[in-house]
Amino acid sequence: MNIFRLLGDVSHLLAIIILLLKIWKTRSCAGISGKSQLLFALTYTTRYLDLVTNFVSVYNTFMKVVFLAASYATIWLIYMKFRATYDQNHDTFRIEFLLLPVTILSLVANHEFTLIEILWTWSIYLEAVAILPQLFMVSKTGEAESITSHYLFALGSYRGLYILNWIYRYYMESYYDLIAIFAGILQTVLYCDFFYLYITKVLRGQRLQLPA
Amino acid sequence: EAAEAPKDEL
Repeated sequence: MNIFRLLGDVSHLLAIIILLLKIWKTRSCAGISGKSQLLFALTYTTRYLDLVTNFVSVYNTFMKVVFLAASYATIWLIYMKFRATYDQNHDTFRIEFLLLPVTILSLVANHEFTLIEILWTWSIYLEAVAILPQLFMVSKTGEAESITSHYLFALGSYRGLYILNWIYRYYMESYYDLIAIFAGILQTVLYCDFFYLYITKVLRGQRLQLPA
Repeated sequence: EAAEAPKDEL
């Protein structure tokens, strides 16, 4: 473990908690893409299958359980409890356009052709693009509540911090995983225009307005 | 190829 990965995990945890609290407190999931949340739940489910078979540390197990529980709780809030506030008309990204390439790529570019490894690879590639329906929805509605933009900033920062973690591990531990690195860079790059708007607007107290 | 370290990252 290193400070970059720890900060990354904390940022990731923060994002998930911010989202849960926002929906629970405002009793509304307006502006939130249920599709992205479905993709995140799929990501954690296929990545943490080794939750019971491969014990890494208490921290690792704890965080996996929290991520799984929080992502399914968020889906429950969006599609069940506060379903009336789910903005279906703006959450229209065709996720099959994500699932197909991710599935093909995970079958072609992986470390080992075993079910567990393919599912892990699938989850890595899926996570890289899972935020697209949410970013698409924000661009479609033309704006995002500030709490939603804080959620996106924390979520985007987490994988950016993981990149620093991978640089650290390459030099200090001679460890690297090209699949995780490639997907992590893509994932972080997808947030770039949002990061620019967040830093130039939201941090100055303005609303996040995207050119529709 | 990647080092065969166990998958210790989240």
